[in-house]
Amino acid sequence: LEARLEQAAMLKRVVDAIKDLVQDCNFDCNDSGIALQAMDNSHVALVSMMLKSESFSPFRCDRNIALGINLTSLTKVLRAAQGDDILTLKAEDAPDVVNLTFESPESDRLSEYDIKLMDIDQEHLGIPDTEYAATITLPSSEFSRITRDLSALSESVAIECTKEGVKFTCTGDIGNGSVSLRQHTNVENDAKSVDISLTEPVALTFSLKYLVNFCKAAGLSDRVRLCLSNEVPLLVEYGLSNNSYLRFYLAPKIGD
Amino acid sequence: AKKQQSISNFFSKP
Repeated sequence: LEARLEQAAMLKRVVDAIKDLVQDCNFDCNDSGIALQAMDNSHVALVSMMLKSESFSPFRCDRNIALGINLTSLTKVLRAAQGDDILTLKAEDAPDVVNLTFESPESDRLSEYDIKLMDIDQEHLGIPDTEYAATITLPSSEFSRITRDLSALSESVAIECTKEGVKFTCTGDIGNGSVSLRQHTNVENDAKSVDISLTEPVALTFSLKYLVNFCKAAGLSDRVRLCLSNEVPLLVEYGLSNNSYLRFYLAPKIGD
Repeated sequence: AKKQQSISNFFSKP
């Protein structure tokens, strides 16, 4: 494997966004790119990352390899990279280590690190293709704000989407709260728009602790997409350039 | 009361 990223910031942010949710992960490398799928310890949330080969330049992967990496270790090494450094990942066939180099674009500084790999026996879940009943695209900062504000009151949030809009509601010991958003097009800045596409109304309840955690990815993208259907996991997607993405799935809370 | 579901109840195992 040899994969060169123009900006180390992208990998730094991705790892930062998922390291509190998942610890030891396989980075599955093949000629289409680098993928990661992992459940959190409690098996409530699932992280699915895809960094397409087009996000790297150049990208070469001659044989499929799984790089088992501890994200705490990776974080330590990535801290040594500046955001605008050029980052290159390298691994040999049947590797013991993954090699990372950080090149400063302005100086002749080159740093180089090896991280020991681990054998991770991870089961891959098959994620079905779902036609979601409701898809909401909103500013990622807005979603972060909603989850943060409501998590101060309650452990859970009910998300209801109807043709009127989307409503986030919580009930806690000190009282209750809600935030409603309507479809809204910001003509001056499309990144601030709220788009709602609905085929049937949905109402689901989720743990806010996980949603707050997902929002650590907000720095990766101005926009976040929430996909919901009744009684299935919520999909929270942060799109990256070149069709790469960071997706989080969260199992709902369901009544008896 | 609502019960937290597990993600593996929804996604198929290999």
